[in-house]
Amino acid sequence: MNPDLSRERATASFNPETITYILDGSPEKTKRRREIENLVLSDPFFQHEDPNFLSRSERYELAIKKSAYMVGKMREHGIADPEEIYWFKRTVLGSHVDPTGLHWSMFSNMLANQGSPSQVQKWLPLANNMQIIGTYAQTEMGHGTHLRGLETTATYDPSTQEFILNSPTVSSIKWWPGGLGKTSNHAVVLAQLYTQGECKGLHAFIVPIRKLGTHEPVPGVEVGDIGPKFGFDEIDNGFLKFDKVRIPRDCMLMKYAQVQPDGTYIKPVSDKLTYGTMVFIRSMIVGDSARSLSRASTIAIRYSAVRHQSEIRVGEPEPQIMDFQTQQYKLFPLLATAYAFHFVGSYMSETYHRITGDIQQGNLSELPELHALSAGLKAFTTWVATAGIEECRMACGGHGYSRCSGIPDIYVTFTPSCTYEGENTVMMLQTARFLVKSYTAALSGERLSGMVSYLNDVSQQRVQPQPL
Amino acid sequence: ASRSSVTNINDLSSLVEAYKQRAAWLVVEAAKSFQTNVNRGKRKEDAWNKNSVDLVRASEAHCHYVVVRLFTAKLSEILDGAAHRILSSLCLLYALHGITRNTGDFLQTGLLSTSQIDQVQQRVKDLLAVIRPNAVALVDAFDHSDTQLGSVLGRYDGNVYENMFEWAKKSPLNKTEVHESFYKYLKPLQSKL
Repeated sequence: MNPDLSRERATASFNPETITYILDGSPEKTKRRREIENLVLSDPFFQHEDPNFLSRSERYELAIKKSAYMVGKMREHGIADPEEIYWFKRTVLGSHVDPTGLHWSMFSNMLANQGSPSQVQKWLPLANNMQIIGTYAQTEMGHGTHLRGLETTATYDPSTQEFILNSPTVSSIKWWPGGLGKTSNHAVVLAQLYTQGECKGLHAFIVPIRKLGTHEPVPGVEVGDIGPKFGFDEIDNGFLKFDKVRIPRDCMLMKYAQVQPDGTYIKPVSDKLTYGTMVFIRSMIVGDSARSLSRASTIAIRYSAVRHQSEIRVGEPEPQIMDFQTQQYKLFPLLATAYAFHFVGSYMSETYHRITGDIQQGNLSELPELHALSAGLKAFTTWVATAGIEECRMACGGHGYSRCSGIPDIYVTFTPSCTYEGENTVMMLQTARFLVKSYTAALSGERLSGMVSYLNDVSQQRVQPQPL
Repeated sequence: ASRSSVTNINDLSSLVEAYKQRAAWLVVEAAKSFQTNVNRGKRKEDAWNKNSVDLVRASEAHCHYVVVRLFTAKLSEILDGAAHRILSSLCLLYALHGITRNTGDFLQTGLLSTSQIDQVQQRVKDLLAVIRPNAVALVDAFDHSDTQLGSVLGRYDGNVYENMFEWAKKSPLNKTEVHESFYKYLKPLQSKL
């Protein structure tokens, strides 16, 4: 053990274990988390070679190999609770990503939450056994966060009771979904629904893109990898082009909106329900912001205790760089931020599950606030965390630039969250729309609840800018 | 209008109140500006676009308030005295540092005076010294294993330099003592020049 780190640990004013329990939620949770993590740490299979020295193709292959083994291991150990799955996976993956990640998150979540009972019964067991491997294809080459601008069409043909999926322009080609290029054989595709000659807006369809068995693309589908990116080397983010591909009527996910055999359209209770999966992922990203920033802070702070450089007092030995106030000023606010975001992440996760439960019971009253809060906090935390990770890298001097510091991997894996699941500025404007709407409602005498309840006071002139 | 309860920069509930008032102010200003544009005959969409920088600023302030409020609320659940003390210091650092990064908002809204901004900046520096002896323990508490960190610099045992050297030796460029490109390109060039 490095003597500086030993001394730092010996002189702390608190027991870190106590705070670990707080972060996990309880000592029992910490114990269980460590049990799960040890299943990975003690398994020689997961002691793989350093991916930093592999080509992209080799990294993808290694990631697929690990994914397949990981799923088998979790089944073998009976790990089925979502939180335990998350602990297991993050220990396997470290700073890297899983090419089947979207299959287990957005694809399965979409089937479970947007499918009718018969669709759930049909598709979910196939997804759970990986007979079908899926991804979530929403973003297009020419359109992202602005959903109404998406161009892919699904036109209903009542004569055959099929939808015809089409990519009418180059810019409508689905672009970027993880696991789409080579891994998946199905995709949940977001497309503009046309029936009885009218556009009914964006709806979700489960679409076969590769044949079961041969894994060859189905006729009319062009699918492949979009090429190297800033990071995400393990993932085959892909493109997907439809040339009038026909799918059966029951491939439209019909829990809320429906198209009847004759083409009659039945509206959902709320348009926002279609985007529930994105809300779920945005809520989770808040916790990821905390995790990524806490990892970068851990690296930079431990290294700052080990590294000696320059001098504070002339003639004395080089001090630990953490003794420089400038280094503290770089790192400690980020450490505090990581803690703050951790608690916010826990809150968002709890809130998401609570409100989703209410929605299942037909109560949609808190849905707008959940949308606004998840969008805003996703944007707020990812912006801060991305900048913070970069600050941590620079706080490690020249060595932070080496891939061996681990920080470049954390950065390139985390920073896409500023643009995926909603570009951050657009997310902030969605939150602003809710805030302005809430303020207007308060002015007209409506009583607000939740995190915007302070606007009640503004409307009644109880909150005024005041000197401290 | 009633007086604000915000009186003490070391009091977290006062700071939550300050963040709340900042958010309220920015939301109201952005909403009013948007509405003024609409009242002057601008289309709603154009009025929205014309005020979007302020609207984003209002959203950020709202989110910042939510984060400060939730962090502060969490402290009330912590029973262990030593843990409570250090996490309270961290929470205070988070809130005060946020003020130093957004002084314009707090000054513009009249929530803080310039002399109080000086106090906040000084307090941030005091808190750095409070956190310094506990910084390593605070990151240890995250309980990230070396495997999860994937970092030579951040190793739990701190044996950084020897492991950096070992890691570098794994580079594919070190598989041979002399890289073939030397014979293919540099050596012929050397013989020509």
